[in-house]
Amino acid sequence: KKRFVKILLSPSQREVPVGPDLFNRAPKMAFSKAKLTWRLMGEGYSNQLSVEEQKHVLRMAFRMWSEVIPLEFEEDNHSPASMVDIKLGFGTGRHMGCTRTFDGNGQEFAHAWQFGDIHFDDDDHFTTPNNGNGISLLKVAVHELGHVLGLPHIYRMGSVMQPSYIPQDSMFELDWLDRKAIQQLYGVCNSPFDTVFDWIHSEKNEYGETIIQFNTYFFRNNLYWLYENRNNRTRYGDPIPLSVGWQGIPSSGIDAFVHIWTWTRDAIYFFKGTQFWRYDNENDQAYTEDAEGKKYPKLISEGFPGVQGPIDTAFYNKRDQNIYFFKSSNVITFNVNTNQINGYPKRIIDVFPPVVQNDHPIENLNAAYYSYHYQSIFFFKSNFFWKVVNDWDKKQNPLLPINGLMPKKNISDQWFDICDVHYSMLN
Amino acid sequence: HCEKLFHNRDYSDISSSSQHQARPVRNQAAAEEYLRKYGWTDQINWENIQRQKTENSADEHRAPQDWLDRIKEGASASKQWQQSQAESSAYIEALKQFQKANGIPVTGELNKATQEAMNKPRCGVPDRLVSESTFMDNETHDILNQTSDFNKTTDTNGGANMTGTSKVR
Repeated sequence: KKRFVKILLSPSQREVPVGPDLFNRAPKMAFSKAKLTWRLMGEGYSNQLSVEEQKHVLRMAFRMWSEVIPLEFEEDNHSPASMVDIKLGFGTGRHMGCTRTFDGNGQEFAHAWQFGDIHFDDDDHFTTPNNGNGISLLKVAVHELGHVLGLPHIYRMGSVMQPSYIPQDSMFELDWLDRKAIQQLYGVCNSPFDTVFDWIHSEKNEYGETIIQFNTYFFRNNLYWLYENRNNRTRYGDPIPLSVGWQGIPSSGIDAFVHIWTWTRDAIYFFKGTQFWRYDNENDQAYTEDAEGKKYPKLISEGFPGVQGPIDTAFYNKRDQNIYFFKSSNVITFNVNTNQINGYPKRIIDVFPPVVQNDHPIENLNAAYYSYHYQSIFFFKSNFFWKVVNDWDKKQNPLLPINGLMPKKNISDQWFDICDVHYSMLN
Repeated sequence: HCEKLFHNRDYSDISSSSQHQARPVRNQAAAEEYLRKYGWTDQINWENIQRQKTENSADEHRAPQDWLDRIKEGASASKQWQQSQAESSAYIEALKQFQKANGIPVTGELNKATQEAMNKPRCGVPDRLVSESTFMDNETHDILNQTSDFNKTTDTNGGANMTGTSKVR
């Protein structure tokens, strides 16, 4: 028997962005485990592609679903077959004891059983991604996995769950509505972050003009995501290990990112534990020694006198040119011009008072983030965020306290689909 | 003629001419079978099919067993005619629903566009399933079929987000 339970989706059980009417319908079925195993059966290898190619494509298909729901998939080639959650195989005609016979080349190319197995018709011509002729195995696999996870056919242009195969020139991805559909069954990803920041960098355009650009990054444990604010999702293919994208800084557990940006100073720092590193934007790696002869990593207390590591998080406020260091229930401001703290530490709740009584993180923040996209400061703790009152908020409501914290919201309601994937699927 | 005794380990040298070709939908009988198979005539209990020990026949054009039984029992001609009419209207209704879902003009006729839609490569899972807990029920299905607007934030002034909308990972 497959391991699934009948679940009644309700706001108290799952964070699912659906209307209340859907909860009154028949209970929906979904896998109850957070991690599922899969195997490409040895007797079901395709005759058309190498085994490695088949597994690579299937791995990618599992990963694509994993990137949008809190569900991980791990290839399992060792356990007894009965213990494997999802078994896949290629066959023709009568195949693998299946009750449904394949029809040969054309028409039906695969089928799947909910919470069960996937069979591909090896009489149909499957190809790997970026190989134009034939049926994309990746697209078919993602579609059939959708059935295994509980989705029906969806007659909507752009949906991966359309019953008929639609060839596409470029790689396909799960669009917004497909994501929402599967999230109706499995909920959204919601886990705390280590740090969140916008990384500013300059580039020259085609005219040789310097343009300033920013990217938004989310760090959690040993992984990071680039978040595309315009598209309300992460970059396709993320997460990526920290060690791949940010060389020279610790490979996990970053506490804070600070970018000091004044007319005379432009320096990026990463913090972990009692130490910090300076990042070299030009060469895209941490300095071991910068142009001023300073060696890294350095103790926080040496680089920022008066500030003792470890810290919870920090951010640079360019309005007052202070770095705000957060530790437990306190905040310390460090002026980058005088290189001194001044009149601190103070309680976070006093410097950033709650707009609504008792709605405040109080202590142990995970991240403090100034967003260029929203032009606001956000505090993150657990699965929630609080927005700091800004000038626009004050104009709308002059009664709001300066630097007040707006009522908390779910991180997943503003930054969507930032999901872990199983470590075996990392590039 | 020298027949090869051994093939490649991955059978890549076996020519595709040995592949069995699927029978295309070209007539009403084939269309009826298609509509029945994929749940347009009657919703299908997919989980029951998974549990079946015996296979449905690979002959797609054989009439359903209960229909033959009724013939053997000597049902009256008028009864047969009434049933034929009912099945014909059920078929036309199913065909219309299929045409509507696929963006084809709803005529109830098996025209070229409809045949093309039926002959496209497709998934073997039925389109219409019984409204149990299997997959989602069709009402939820219909909601998913609707397009919906969502609030896309717009970039503010000040540094542009460099990432584009490329689908290349």
